[in-house]
Amino acid sequence: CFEPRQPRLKKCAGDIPRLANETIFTMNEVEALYELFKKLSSSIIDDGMIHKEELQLALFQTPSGENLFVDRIFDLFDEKKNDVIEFDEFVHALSVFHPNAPMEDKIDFAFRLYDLRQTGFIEREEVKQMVIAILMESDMTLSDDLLEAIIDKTFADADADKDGRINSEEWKDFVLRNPNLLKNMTLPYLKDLTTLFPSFVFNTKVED
Amino acid sequence: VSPVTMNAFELISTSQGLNLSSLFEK
Repeated sequence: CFEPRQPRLKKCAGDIPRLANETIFTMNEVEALYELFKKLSSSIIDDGMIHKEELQLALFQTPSGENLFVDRIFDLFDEKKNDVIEFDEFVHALSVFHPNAPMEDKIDFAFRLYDLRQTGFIEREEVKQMVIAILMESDMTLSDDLLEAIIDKTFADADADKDGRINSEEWKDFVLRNPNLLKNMTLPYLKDLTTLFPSFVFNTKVED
Repeated sequence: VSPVTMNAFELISTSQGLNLSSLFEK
C-alpha cells in the first residue's frame, strides 16, 4: 500500500480507486502521481514519506534554510499533522491544483495558506510577515513606509468591513476581482501526468 | 510601476516556495 516505511511494496489496488474517487484524478493519473511521489519522498530519506526538507529541496534546490511559504504548503498538505506528507495527502492536496479543480477549492486553499495563525482571518500582521518574507527571499528591500503603504492599499481593496482583517467572504470577493492571485494555485502539469510519468505503466494495477 | 500600486498578495504569490510547478521540473 502507500503505507510509510513500506515504499517498495506494491500499491494496494484498492487505494487507487479510492484516491481517484476522492480527487479529480483518474486511476492511472493517481499511479503516475505515485511515480513523482516516489522520487520526492526518496530524495533525502528513502522512507516513502515526504519530509519538509525534501519539499524544500524540490522547491529551492537546497534542503537547508527556512521559508515561511514552504512551511505553510507543508502544513496544508500534512492533513494528519504528523510532520510528513503521505501519498494520500499528496494526492488530495495536488487535486486542488488541477486546472479543472473547482475555483472555490483554490480560493479556500489560498485563504488557509495565508491565514498563518489559522484564526479564520487573514490579519494585517500576517500579511506584513509574508511581505517581509518574500522581500527576504528575493533579496529586495523596501522602506517601512512603502511596506505599510502596500499593505494599506491591499486592505483598502480587500477588507470590506474595515475591521483590519480579511475574512473568507472578503477574500473570495477580492480574488474574484484579482484572479491573477490564484495563478499559482493551478499546475498545468497535472493535466499531463501519464505523459510526464510514463513509467507508471510498468506498475499499473488498474485500467482507466 | 510604483510598488504602492502593487497588491501585497501579488507580491507574496511570487514566492518560489509557492511555485509547486518546480516539483515537476528536474
